[in-house]
Amino acid sequence: GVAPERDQPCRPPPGWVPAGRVSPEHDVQLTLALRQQGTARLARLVRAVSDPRSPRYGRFLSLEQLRDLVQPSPATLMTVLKWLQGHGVESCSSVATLDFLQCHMPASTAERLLPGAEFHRYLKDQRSVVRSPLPYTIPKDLAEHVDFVGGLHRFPAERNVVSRAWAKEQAEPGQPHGQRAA
Amino acid sequence: FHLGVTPSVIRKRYNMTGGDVGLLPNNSQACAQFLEQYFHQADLAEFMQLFGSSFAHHSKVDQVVGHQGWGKAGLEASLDVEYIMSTGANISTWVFSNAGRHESQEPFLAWLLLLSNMSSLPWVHSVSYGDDEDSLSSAYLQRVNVEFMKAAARGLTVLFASGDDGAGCRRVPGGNHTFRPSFPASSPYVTTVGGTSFKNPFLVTAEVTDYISGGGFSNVFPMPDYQVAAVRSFLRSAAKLPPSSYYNSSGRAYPDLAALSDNYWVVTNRVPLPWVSGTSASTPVVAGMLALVNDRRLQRGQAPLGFVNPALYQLRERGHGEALYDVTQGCHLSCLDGAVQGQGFCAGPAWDPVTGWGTPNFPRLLRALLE
Repeated sequence: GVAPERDQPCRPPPGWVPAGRVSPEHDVQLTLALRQQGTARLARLVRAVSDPRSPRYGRFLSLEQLRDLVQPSPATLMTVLKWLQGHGVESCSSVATLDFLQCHMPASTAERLLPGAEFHRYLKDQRSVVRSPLPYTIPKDLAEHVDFVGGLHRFPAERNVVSRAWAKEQAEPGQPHGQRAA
Repeated sequence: FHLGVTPSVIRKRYNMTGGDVGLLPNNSQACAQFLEQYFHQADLAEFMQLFGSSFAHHSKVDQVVGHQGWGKAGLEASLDVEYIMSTGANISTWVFSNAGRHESQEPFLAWLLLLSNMSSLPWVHSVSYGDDEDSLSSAYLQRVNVEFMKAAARGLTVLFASGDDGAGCRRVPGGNHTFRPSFPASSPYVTTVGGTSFKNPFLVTAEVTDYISGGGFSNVFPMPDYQVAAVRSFLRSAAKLPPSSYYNSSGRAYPDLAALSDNYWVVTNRVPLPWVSGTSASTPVVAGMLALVNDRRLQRGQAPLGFVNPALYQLRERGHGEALYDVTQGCHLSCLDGAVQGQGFCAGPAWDPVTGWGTPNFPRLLRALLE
């Protein structure tokens, strides 16, 4: 198979504690980013509608017009749907632009669908996530139809931008809390 | 003098008068953050009671998209809501909340799907989210970038906090250091907001850089046309630059502009808290102002601003240099090593990778963006 995200780190960030592999029937939710069409045209259009010097400045698209521009090709939709159905995946929903699919399935099905992946639970504070510490692959003939699969490797955001800056103040020894303001 | 940043301090510093409030019922703004935090309507009401007496304002978020549980309010969620509604005063406000998400969901990705699935959305989105560019796969980066293009094509203005790590720092194979850009701050299709501090923290004075203000150059996205001239001018005229091996001088440079990011008052769980800082504070402040500009544009029958960067980078050449206060003093942090000794880039005239073009002078910015 092909690894769409070979360069995506799979290690859990600091603080997330492995809590074992989930059971085969455990429900996981995957987000498939389907290959879009018309991205080059989209870039040209964005430039035209965003530049005050352009005659088309402010002529924005509706969601339907955007869909007509970027929606995946029929071949992409057919290939992906056939692949999912081949693995018994039925519970999927799409978005208005048809370029994402969100599917629920048992972990065992997901691991067959995405060879290499293994779904484990990780815990941190009161939070729990299910991720794969191993890279996933997709069949070769799917590579031109799927950008990536979400829900496997990226952990929830840790950046509490506000408190970190504050925490930074806390962490700097010897610096009284208010000194930065002073 | 003042004891920290409140809405009236911000509105005074950026010359917003009592008349600078939203008037249109069909204008709207939104904030999103992905730390599974809740905000409390009661905190917002209390915040406005304490700090909102000098301007007309809503005291309630009109729409919450996603889960709004019953847990404690989070600092970041409270800050986002309270300050976008202070500069985007009297404008209908939405909150995208991902608290209580499915345990195998990616909260930020889920938000992008929502944008692709909702035909009516607020025009302006303030997003407090950032990750290290090098912690994300190139397939993901490229696709998420296309999602921002889609938003821009629909006329949405999407703003991201530039991050609180200054230029950032990481060790590359071989042991050398390099700066560490943040994403989505480094996407060419979002407006990235940096941070400043008052020169005299207890007076409404000129601003200097906030040393935590995120900024730098993308290692993934090339420099977009709209900023080439501004960035080239900086690289040519900067009194002091870090070693060139620390950053990709041909990458998308950010932030685009900035606002105060230091010592905010926030009400959370009924308690007013001081000393809250970060570019998560400056981003909703700028977002609210742009929502107010939209309010005036829509009143005139003009289209909303949409992706605002091309217009922003043309302000000076179109004679609207006064639309932003140029922040020229101070640097932001970076690697603690012998080569750069903890210093990243430094602010300078016009655009710089610490505060962008500077901070909004609202009436002048409004006039420029109504043209």
